[in-house]
Amino acid sequence: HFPRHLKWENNNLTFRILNYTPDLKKTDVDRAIRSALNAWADVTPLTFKKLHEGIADIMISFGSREHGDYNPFDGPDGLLAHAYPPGQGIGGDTHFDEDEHWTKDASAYNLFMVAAHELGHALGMAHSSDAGALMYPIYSFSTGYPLAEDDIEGIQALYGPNPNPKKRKPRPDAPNKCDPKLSFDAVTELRGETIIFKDRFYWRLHPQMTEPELTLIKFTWPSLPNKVDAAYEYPEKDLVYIFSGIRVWALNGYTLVDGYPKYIHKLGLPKTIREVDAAVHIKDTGKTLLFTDEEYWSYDEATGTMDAGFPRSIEDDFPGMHDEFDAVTFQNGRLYFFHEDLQYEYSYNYRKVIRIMRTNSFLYC
Amino acid sequence: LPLTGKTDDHLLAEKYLRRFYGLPTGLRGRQASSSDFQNKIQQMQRFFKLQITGNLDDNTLEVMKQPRCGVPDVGEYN
Repeated sequence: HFPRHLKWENNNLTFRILNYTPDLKKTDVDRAIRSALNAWADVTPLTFKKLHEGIADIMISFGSREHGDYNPFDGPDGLLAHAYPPGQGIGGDTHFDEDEHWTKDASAYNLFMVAAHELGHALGMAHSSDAGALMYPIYSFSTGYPLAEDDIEGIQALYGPNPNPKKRKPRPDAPNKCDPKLSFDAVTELRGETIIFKDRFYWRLHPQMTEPELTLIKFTWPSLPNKVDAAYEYPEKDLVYIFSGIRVWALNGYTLVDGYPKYIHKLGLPKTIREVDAAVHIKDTGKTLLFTDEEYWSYDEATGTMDAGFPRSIEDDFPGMHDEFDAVTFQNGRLYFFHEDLQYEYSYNYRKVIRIMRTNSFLYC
Repeated sequence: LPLTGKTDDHLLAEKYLRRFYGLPTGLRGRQASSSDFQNKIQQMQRFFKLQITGNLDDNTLEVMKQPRCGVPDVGEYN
């Protein structure tokens, strides 16, 4: 919250849209603003009435550079918008930078997403340091209901819950790296760094840094899905393959390779396989191991074909662990298998488990 | 392309910290302003859950260059 927990004393608020961006149709702007207000109204007793003239509590406008409040915008990118906390006069007012290109999709800055964030300020919400929260200061695009648990907790601390709540599934907050129950979705190397996928996020681990960096997947790779099942790096071609459902994407660094996504069945997996649980490339052998349920496959990268004699049982060939894995990675001659909140350090040469640790210790917890 | 000079990054950071973290402006002596700068960088790094170094490293600069909301991360907006 802002200092002094600024909030509106009255739950029935008015808003007025003073002008419109030429980037969108008037009806699209109206819809974006109304949807953004509804996101907050759904979880509080607040109501919003539109005024077409006069002074409203929340005055919404588009302007560029110096636009009359001595808090100028800065041209394209950078600052996108701002809003003032509840109060008289300029309090509650919301300004969007007209030098941005506003859209109703992900192609540029999505007006609905930015409006939902700014209207949060207009209602008394300050910035959140939770990267999964709507009130996180940096722009990101996502579909579906925009508020996370953190946002809902914050706004309900000011206004209370909605007496007639609508069924809304909030976004999960950002994962906690030191959660003892932490599990991973996928792990891969990427040019000397380790990338760990979890829900909508990924951690980036650099060998010279002690603090993993958490980012939204969509922020770095807008064309990737929100959930990753498996990932592996093929360093000979400087590619990272990302699996989600029946599709696989190829990344060259941070750029999506043309022609992707492709179906996982193009690799030679039968059509009955609907997702890959984990994947790892073993440099020494040139093979990529793909884990699905209780079995695994061996893919020869050089020939682009599945090796004969597969699938084989995970339990038979990797004894001492589990029969299914969430994620696998290969580092310094060792395989690291992740199953729920445990990780198994496995010697590929000696075919045995060396250590068992908590999954979160991979993130230095 | 010419590499961005260290000065440009420092100016960007100063502007960012002034706007979003209340870095004081004006003449306050070299020592005072340098320690303020470092403290504010640490505050920003703490907020964004970056490694808290107090230095203007690449990861910190990368965050500062992201498109964002104009409301400060600390204090009241008026």
